[in-house]
Amino acid sequence: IDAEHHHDEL
Amino acid sequence: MNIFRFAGDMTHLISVLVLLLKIYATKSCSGISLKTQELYALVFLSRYLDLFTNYISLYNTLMKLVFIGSSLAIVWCMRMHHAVKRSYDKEVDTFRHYYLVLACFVLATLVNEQFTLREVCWAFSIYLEAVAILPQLVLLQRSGNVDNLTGQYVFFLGAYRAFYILNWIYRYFTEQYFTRWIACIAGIVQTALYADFFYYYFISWKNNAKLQLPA
Repeated sequence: IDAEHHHDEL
Repeated sequence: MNIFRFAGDMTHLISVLVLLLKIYATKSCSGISLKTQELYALVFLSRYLDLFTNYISLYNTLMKLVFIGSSLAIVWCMRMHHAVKRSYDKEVDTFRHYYLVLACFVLATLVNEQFTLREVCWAFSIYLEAVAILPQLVLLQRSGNVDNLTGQYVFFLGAYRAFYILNWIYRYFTEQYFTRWIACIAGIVQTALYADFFYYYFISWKNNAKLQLPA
């Protein structure tokens, strides 16, 4: 997974 | 960022503001579950670990600070503030929420995107948020009548994750490789837990009557 992309939500 | 997610974040923000208004304006937290507030503080603290290490946008950082700050402030208020804590229904707010924390932690160690501290904490926060409203819903059923601000707080809190589900559907169809099964399934469970509350909330709104939950 693309970690940054994965946690772009609240 | 899409309109569904923005609507979800704003709905979530409104729910927090309504709760802060209730506590500040009435200097009372009657009908509010301290346990749900503690669970939400834990949800935000375990989800936003990367607050300072992983900058996404000013909006993202600001909202994280608002959610962490407000949840801690509410827990502090309900525990420490001389007037507010007197109105806390300790003997009604008896849900064993520590079991929820334990169950979510065990599940997060088993089901996660990657077995790393960050991903396990993230999955833990997702699972915990799905069930965090339970002490509050149980307290509302026990205390029967629900004051307007408390009812609106729970309503907006439930509605925000429904917007997030629309956001995940939208992203699934518009972005490649977008899958977020853990958050999506937990989000559906979370929203489903509000189903009966939404039903009674709608009935009270339609009949312009006081919100009554069956005991």
